[in-house]
Amino acid sequence: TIGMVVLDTKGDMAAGTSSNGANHKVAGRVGDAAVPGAGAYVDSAIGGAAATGDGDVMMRFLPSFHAVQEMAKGVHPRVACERALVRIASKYPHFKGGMVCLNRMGEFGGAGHGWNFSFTVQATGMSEPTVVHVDSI
Amino acid sequence: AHAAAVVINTWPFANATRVAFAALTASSPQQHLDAITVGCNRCEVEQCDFTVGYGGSPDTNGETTLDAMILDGTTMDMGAVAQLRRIKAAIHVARAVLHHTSHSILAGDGALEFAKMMGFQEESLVTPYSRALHAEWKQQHCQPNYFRNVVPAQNSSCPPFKPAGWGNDSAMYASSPDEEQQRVQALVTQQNHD
Repeated sequence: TIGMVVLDTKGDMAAGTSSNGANHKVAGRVGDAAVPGAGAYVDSAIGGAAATGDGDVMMRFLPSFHAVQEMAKGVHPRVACERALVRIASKYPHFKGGMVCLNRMGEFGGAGHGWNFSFTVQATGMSEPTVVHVDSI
Repeated sequence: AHAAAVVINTWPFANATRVAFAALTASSPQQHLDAITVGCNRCEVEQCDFTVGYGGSPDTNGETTLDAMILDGTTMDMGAVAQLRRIKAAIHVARAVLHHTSHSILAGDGALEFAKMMGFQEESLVTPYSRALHAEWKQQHCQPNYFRNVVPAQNSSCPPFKPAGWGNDSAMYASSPDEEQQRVQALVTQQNHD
């Protein structure tokens, strides 16, 4: 899966996903990528988030929506991502997932649970994309 | 004007980030949607880690199907496709759902019909790689899989299955719920995830 959040110079934000799901999934299965609030969510007045990992678990918790609501409280994007994943882990301690979060000010962060996660970012002032590695929380 | 432009995405898919960021510097009234579309599509074309796009993650029938979504954070317009069959550019179809319908999600064969109506080319998403993955899985007696509470036992058999009775917990779970959770999570890797 790729999950992406963007902020343009006018302050408009968007989020998106694209995925072919899990290997050997039961035919007919749909992952979290198509579910708003699960695979991704965004509100230009607040920020956006995207998630990756076990979609069958994540779509039950809407972690991207959760992270955006955390950012609405003024929480830093990295912490918002962590809180969304911790909420899932409280029910599914073996859960594997990763998230990226971006607020409307252009601040960003990421978090992973159950694995060491990497994300990519490019912002004004960066000539090339940068890959950021985060340890599992 | 807002000062900063930012693209952030899951995984080290730098090419997707790069083209998305370039779209943010173009003169388009829908830069933010353009960036998502070209960024996700780049991964669909490049088959990022075989977790995006055609030719990866075959289902129990050996078919690759795609899920995609695009959400406009300013208008809250959205479009998504779920279990899209036989169309490669899933994110473009999702954007067509956003622009050309007042719905949010189209799924399965209905999504395919919509995509064809919008001019997308129908083609197989199966590749030699995905065919080999599926063949190897069948050779391994369809292990691992995501079935449970079925007969014959899912941990040694291939589908089709029949439902096991619901009245007997010991028949429902071959292992404890915690062990079952660990088993499923062990299947999630950088090459196998949503």
